Amino acid sequence: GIDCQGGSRMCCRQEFFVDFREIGWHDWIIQPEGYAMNFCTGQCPLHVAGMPGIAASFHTAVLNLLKANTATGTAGGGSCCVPTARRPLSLLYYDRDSNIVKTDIPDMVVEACGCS
Amino acid sequence: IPRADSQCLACGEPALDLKSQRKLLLDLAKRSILDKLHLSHRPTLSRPVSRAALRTALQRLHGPPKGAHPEADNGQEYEIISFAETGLSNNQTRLDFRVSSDRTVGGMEVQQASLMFFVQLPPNTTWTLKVRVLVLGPRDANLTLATQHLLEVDASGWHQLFLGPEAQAACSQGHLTLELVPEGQVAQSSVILGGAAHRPFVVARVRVGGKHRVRRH
Repeated sequence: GIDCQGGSRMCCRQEFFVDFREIGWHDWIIQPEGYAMNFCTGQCPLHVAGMPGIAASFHTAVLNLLKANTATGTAGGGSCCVPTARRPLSLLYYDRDSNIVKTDIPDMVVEACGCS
Repeated sequence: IPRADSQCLACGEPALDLKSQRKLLLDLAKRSILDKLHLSHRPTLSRPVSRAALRTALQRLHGPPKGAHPEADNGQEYEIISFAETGLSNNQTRLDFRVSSDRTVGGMEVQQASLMFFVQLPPNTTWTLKVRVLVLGPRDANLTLATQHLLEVDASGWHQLFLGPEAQAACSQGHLTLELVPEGQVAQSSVILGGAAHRPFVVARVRVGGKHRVRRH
């Protein structure tokens, strides 16, 4: 997958860091200091549909372009820019009884995006 | 992030101005974290914990059990450290723990619980300590004895006692009471209760929303 830069219009991963101090949550979340709420955005034209990440080979892209242009009518449904790799978010925080709680929330951080 | 005058790349709607977009994303991040922690709103802390107690306790937190597969049945694992509210009653030390029920969504299953307490003993002394597990009676009226453990303590420092199924069940209900009853002459004050860095605490390993979780189709 690729990270969004400048005016990139193709499917890419947009990094977005939430600083817990900025939102006033640093008093109850002990670790980490923030959450990388990255998200996927951008277009998925047909010739890159089904790519695990836009960085797939040029050869595949040309083949798919030919397929897409020769296919009669448009293939069913569009292709969407979705997460293709994610990792857990480990949190250490106080609950309402001031207990210290440690947990790993699965699939919370998007690491890569691609076209469905 | 689209330029202010253009359309949103993903949905074609007119793009939000960057300030509104940032606010929307921050609200989304808050909502996402609270939902995954089964919280309706961020907690307001009732009893602040000192940095010394936090540091001492974290040295005893360990990672998930080796070979554990939290995804195996979609449960989410938590490790909870609960500091005791302490009280003295006729030569017995009573420790009250409130393992909060924020996580009751999907049922909270305590898989392991242990008591950590600090003892200051005179040199070359061995001390027998009885730890009684008290649970609320059927009509939540009084505390009744569920079980007890006998412990030989022969050195000052931190001691860990693994608590059995009765204490785990009490933790699952959100409230655990322990009584430390010293045997023999050693002074009651040997168990250090006060002091920021020596507060007794319980470490519980909890799973929420395990096997009985309703699968979303």
